[in-house]
Amino acid sequence: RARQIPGYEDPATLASETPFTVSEVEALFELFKKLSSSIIDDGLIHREEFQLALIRNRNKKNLFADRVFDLFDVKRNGVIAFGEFVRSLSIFHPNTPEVDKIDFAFKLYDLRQTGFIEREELKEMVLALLNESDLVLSDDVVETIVDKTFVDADSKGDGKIDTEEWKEFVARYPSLIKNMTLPYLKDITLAFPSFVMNSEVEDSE
Amino acid sequence: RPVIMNAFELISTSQGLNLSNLFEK
Repeated sequence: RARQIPGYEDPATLASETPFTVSEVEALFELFKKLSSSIIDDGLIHREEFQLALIRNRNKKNLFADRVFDLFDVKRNGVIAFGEFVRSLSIFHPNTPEVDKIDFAFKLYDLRQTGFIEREELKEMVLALLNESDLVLSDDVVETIVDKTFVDADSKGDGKIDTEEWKEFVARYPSLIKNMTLPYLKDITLAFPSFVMNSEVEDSE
Repeated sequence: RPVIMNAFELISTSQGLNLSNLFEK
């Protein structure tokens, strides 16, 4: 059944390229099947399915869920296949080097993929976060938050944050990439026994 | 004086960036 899924990749191959073990990749396949069949049962995760799982709402636009989807969709064909899902999730593994997490976060925040996080992009993200959280701040306050952050992060003072400045900034504020690590990815089989149970059933089939 | 938050710290709290939500039932 797994082989009928478009873009299915051998768990052993995926395990060899990521910090996951073969049985963990199999457990992730159970999760993938669930996510990829929540709206359209075609073995691929569509944007709406991803967003539904992340923010429990398929209609409300969420800039950040959109950005994560775009980065997971490595082939940029509008869907996340199993291999893309596992490789992208591996960034969030506790054993993945921090430099990869810092790089991923930079790409997330570089909304227009110019190689820089620009002031306008940061403001757009702050406004999106406020909107998502039903928080209202005056434009003055938003401008102040963005300005202060830029003064702090843009050490070269050229009005944009490059990857080097970003690395220095994260080194000073490590909490900024806390959400780039999912502790339980280290032992998915313990954290998600139901997925393992299912994958064992499949193994014996 | 109000504490001025780090904008990146603020946006890192987005639900859309909390991948653990993918694992919730």
